[in-house]
Amino acid sequence: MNIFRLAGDMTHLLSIIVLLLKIYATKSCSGISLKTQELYALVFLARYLDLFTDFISVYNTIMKVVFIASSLAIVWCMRLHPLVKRSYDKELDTFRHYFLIGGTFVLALVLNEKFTLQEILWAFSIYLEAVAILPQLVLLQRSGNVDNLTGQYVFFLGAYRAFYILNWIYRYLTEPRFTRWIACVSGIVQTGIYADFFYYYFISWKNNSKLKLPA
Amino acid sequence: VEEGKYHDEL
Repeated sequence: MNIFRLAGDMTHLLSIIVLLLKIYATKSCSGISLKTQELYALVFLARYLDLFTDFISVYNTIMKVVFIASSLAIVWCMRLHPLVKRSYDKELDTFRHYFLIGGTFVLALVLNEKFTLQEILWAFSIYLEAVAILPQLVLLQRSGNVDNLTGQYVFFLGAYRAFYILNWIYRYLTEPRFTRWIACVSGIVQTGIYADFFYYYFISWKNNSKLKLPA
Repeated sequence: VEEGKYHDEL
């Protein structure tokens, strides 16, 4: 563990807290993409299967359970909670996310660290996470204005993998034989996708105005 | 690559 990865994990956790706060406080999920939330739930379920096979640390286990539980809770809320589900922007959340699932799974079959079910699913979860935010960014663009909590959610989510990049640089410099190309390249792609959104988020913060994305 | 604890990150 190092300060960069800890910062990344805490920022990731914060993004989920912000999202849950928004849904709990407003009893609304307007502006949130259910498809992105479902992709994230799939990412965690695929990546954290090793809960049953490996023990890394208490911290690791607790965080995995928290991420799985919270992502499933958000999906449940948006689909089944009587009040929250009414505010879901179904007509705007139209990204064809099944192509993302299919494409990243095929990539995982081809590009993995070991051709075993667990490693294929791990690689799949890494690739899928890199692009999971796309439905949300498309939804943000279509709905135009972004409320504070949604903006912060996306910001923290993007920042977390950026911290991981610093973590990987740190580990590369301090650990012997640290080469994790799949995670590093995917992490860079993932952070890069957020960069465009960050730009508009920063501009609106600088001008102290409500975040507006180009149509 | 040692088995088991390779994926030690979240």
